[in-house]
Amino acid sequence: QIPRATAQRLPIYYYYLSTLNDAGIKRINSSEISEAIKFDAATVRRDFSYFGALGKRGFGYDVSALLSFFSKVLSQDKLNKVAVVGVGNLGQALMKNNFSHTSNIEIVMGFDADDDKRSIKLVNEMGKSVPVYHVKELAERLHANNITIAILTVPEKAAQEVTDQLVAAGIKGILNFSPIRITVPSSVRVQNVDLTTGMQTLIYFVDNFKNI
Amino acid sequence: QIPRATAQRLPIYYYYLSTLNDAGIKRINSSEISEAIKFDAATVRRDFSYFGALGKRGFGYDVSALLSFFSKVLSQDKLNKVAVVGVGNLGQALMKNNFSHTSNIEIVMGFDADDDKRSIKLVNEMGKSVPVYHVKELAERLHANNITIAILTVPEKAAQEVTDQLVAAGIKGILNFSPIRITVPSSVRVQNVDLTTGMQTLIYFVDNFKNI
Ligand SMILES: NC(=O)c1ccc[n+]([C@@H]2O[C@H](COP(=O)([O-])OP(=O)(O)OC[C@H]3O[C@@H](n4cnc5c(N)ncnc54)[C@H](O)[C@@H]3O)[C@@H](O)[C@H]2O)c1
Ligand SMILES: NC(=O)c1ccc[n+]([C@@H]2O[C@H](COP(=O)([O-])OP(=O)(O)OC[C@H]3O[C@@H](n4cnc5c(N)ncnc54)[C@H](O)[C@@H]3O)[C@@H](O)[C@H]2O)c1
Repeated sequence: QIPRATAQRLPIYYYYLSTLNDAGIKRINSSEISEAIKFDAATVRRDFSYFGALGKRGFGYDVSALLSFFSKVLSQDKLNKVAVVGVGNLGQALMKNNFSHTSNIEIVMGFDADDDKRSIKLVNEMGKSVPVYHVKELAERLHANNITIAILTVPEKAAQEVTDQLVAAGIKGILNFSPIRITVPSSVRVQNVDLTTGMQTLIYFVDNFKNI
Repeated sequence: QIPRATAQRLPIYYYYLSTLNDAGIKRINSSEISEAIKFDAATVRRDFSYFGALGKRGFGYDVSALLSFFSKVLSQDKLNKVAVVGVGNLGQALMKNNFSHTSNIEIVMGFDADDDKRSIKLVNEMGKSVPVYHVKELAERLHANNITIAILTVPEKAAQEVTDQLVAAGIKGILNFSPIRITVPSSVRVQNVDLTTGMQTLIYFVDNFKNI
């Protein structure tokens, strides 16, 4: 069982290692990783040891070996089809940009309670058009397409009701952008996204580190 | 000098402590904090000791004392006026939701290169209307309103050019939503936001922890 804090760092390691790999860098040690992504070097070493990825003294880690290792751990190998529920400003921004920097995630459809939204022509960065359905078709479409992960971008007052519909439709994971804590059974996983966390950190740095 | 990893956890501590305070909880110890926000208890104690906030053995930490302490550290006391550049889907979603859960941040204006965007009537959650100006007025309006922090929500191909305009206009911090790494002088701070990091972690949990 990997500690949650370690699991949350995983995508950041994966993202960083893929940029190294793209740049043709073959080897890296934990203090270089620590310097670049600002986790303590001891944390990096401890995290990597959970995954059994051990560096060689004096050599460090092999980048492409680590990358293929992490991509398995992060299940990059299979394509994860995802649905967006709430095709408003935020929903459309996500559907247009469709996680294009991540090869294993694709938003394949959207749902909305407003019939007018079904006529929106959304084309993602790969040039593929993404259909929008009425939310009453949620259970049937999620089943038919074997979709187990949804992004929640509905207004605050609809968030819990829509969550209950998603749970009833067999969803396993929800990326929650609404500002409330949604309640789900223990078999469903929720990851909250708070766009303000980055802003607080930014303000803190601007105020305290005039010139880093 | 506080380590960057500690500074990035600050807003999460602050957010969590404010929900405790709202719920009338007076005391908390590091392992309860660790359980709730899933950082290791040793990390919590170490972080708090950087700020000189020391718990009393057997008593733990006083929630309201910690909260007022953190709010100073995070400079919650002064209102930070922020501008959005790029009033498209993502920019509008941010301007409408205007960090309403955070008392010290307010988006006060938006800028766009498209003249049509100036007629958009954007009202935030506090019922205040947020004006949109043409991007050629950027330097003049930022100076007049003493705005030193901007949110970048323009398309990838315009990101660096707009960044250069912001730097020339005296901006000190940029919350970057565009997918590219923007280049700035060392006196300007950039915090990148990647909405996909949460999704990778979610998928990892759904695949590996069927029932947590
Ligand atoms: N986490 C953050 O920092 C952050 C930032 C911006 C927005 N948000 C949140 O994201 C959510 C969406 O914001 P937005 O600006 O895109 O809002 P929006 O009003 O533009 O879009 C919401 C959409 O949800 C649809 N909808 C309403 N009820 C529904 C239901 N029962 N079933 C299906 N669809 C339904 C609406 O028709 C609309 O299209 C809000 O909850 C907002 O608070 C969070
Ligand atoms: N980080 C993530 O995970 C994530 C998720 C969604 C969107 N995005 C990014 O956010 C950005 C905005 O996405 P969107 O869906 O809102 O795009 P959009 O096309 O809806 O909006 C972009 C806006 O920028 C304006 N603009 C273009 N050039 C400009 C310039 N030179 N000066 C000022 N304004 C200019 C356009 O007129 C438009 O209103 C994109 O870079 C996108 O890749 C990132």
